[in-house]
Amino acid sequence: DNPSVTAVAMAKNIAKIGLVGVPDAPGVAAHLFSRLSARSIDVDLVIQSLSHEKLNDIAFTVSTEDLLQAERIAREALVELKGQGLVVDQMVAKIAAVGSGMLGRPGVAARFFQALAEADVNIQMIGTSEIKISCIVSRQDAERALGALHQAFGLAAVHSDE
Amino acid sequence: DNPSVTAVAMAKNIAKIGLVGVPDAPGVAAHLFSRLSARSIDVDLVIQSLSHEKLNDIAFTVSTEDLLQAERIAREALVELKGQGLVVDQMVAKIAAVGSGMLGRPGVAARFFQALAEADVNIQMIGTSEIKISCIVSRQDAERALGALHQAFGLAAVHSDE
Ligand SMILES: C[C@@H](O)[C@H](N)C(=O)O
Ligand SMILES: C[C@@H](O)[C@H](N)C(=O)O
Repeated sequence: DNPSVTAVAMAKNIAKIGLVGVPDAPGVAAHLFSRLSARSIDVDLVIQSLSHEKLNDIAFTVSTEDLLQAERIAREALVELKGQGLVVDQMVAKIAAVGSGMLGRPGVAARFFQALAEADVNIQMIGTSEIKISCIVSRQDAERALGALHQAFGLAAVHSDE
Repeated sequence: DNPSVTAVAMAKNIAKIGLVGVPDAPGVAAHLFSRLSARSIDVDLVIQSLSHEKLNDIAFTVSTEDLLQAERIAREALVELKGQGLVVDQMVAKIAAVGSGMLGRPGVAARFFQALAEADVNIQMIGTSEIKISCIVSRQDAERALGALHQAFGLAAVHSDE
């Protein structure tokens, strides 16, 4: 019924890490992700929004297997960058909708967010591209969120715990 | 030389709008994007990172042609949502790298950010997916950023002012 979205997927085997209050200056993101890459930590989402007073947060997700090591690296990077704090949350899941038909159809994102709202799911983070809407929700909301999107877009859901 | 990234693109005909300090509660993102969609405003990136003290920022990009109308709608939504403030910036550009080979190769994001750092480009916002790294930079840094990524990944750049 709505060809703009062709699949909805969920990944629960993930964790969120956020560096809070790092300097909003060239080289900061590079520093963090070079450190992670040097230890072969695979990062899925990287999300950074508006800066405030020359500081910003940089959030990213990793698999739960990598969390321990990723957190250690993130903490070292935080100190090196003189950031303010670290956020770590394992109780998260990624919910994503994909579809080549999204492009130029503003109603799709609205419908995605509305479905989650009606299921009383709080959206912790959002990252989109022209053909994909990804968001992070609490792990306890994940199944409910997936079902709501399934219904909103008339699709079969895909579990990808990887 | 690096098959993980197959293209680097830039879009300059865009503007950034951010709602600052809106409640981090179900329905907030839905409210904003329903308002935008109702007036057929096409949104490209939507980026939302960590919340703080039950508030969050929601940032998004639109084409410069839509900026005037999008800003009006965003302001109305901000009042309805009892948010703290609005950020609007026309002097931005989107720089993106795409490549199916990025998946599972943490060094790609590191290299992307390092290239921008070495070109002294400040990264304002970041949103990634498994096959795409998108970031927002100042419009005056856009060409330099594109050139740096071109060099880092050994690729021809694509202008897409749409
Ligand atoms: C915060 C971080 O992204 C910084 N602006 C940088 O360019 O690296
Ligand atoms: C901030 C906004 O994303 C809110 N958390 C919502 O779910 O709508």
